[in-house]
Amino acid sequence: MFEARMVRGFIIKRILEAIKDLVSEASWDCSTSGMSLQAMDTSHVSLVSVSLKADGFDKYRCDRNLTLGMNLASLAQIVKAAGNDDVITIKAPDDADKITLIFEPKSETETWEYEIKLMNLDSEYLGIPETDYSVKINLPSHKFQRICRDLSQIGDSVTISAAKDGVRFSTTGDLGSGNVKLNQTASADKPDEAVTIKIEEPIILSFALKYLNHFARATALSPQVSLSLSKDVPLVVEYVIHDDDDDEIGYIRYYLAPKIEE
Amino acid sequence: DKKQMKLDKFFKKS
Repeated sequence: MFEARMVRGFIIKRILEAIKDLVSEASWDCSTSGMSLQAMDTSHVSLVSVSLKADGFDKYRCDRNLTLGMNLASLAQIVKAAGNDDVITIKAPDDADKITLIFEPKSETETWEYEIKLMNLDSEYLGIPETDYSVKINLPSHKFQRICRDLSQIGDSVTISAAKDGVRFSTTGDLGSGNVKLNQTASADKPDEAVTIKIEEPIILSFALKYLNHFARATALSPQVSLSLSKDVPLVVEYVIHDDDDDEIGYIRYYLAPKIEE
Repeated sequence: DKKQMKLDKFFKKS
């Protein structure tokens, strides 16, 4: 028996909104420690990895490890029907060929129940090597979203260059060019609005804005986002998910392969 | 022009 109940059901809604257009089908791996998912987009350029700790749920029971393969667009479509204040419960028997989703509006005496058929997917797991990144940038997630959105009006790729004097995001296109320079913020009065830049070694790397704009759909999950970069390796864009007490309950990490000179 | 790399080059199948 598997049962996971989340009072802040909007977290599940937001996670699905953040991944459904990047990967169409994926498997959730459920164990006593929590639920996780790893999937690449069809072009094998980006990968999304989601983790939700068992502690992050208000009730969590997993009697034996389960793999729940499903169409994420369908799941997102159904979960979209849940209200932002609804409690969401996911249930599956051990030999599941479907899962049950239960939505309970907090203030009312009604229960909405949906069943979703499961799929047998050939999951292809990629081992992601431990990397000591040369550059780690933490910035407000809405600022990252705006940078990606605005620069994609000009060009298809963004070049991220990080050096001691700050980080620059730049693009060029037929219209002209654009760039944004970010410096580390001085005060820690508003941690959500802070920009912190750690540089071991200066880097300059280019990435497709199309994918970064997909990643930015996770903005509602966290006020801050981190970008980890090293020369000639995939970029990691991470949104850490917190509960009401500000404890970490999971994350969405996106990996994006760089564009290199031919 | 720049060429888009694929993740398979960096991450190993396990």
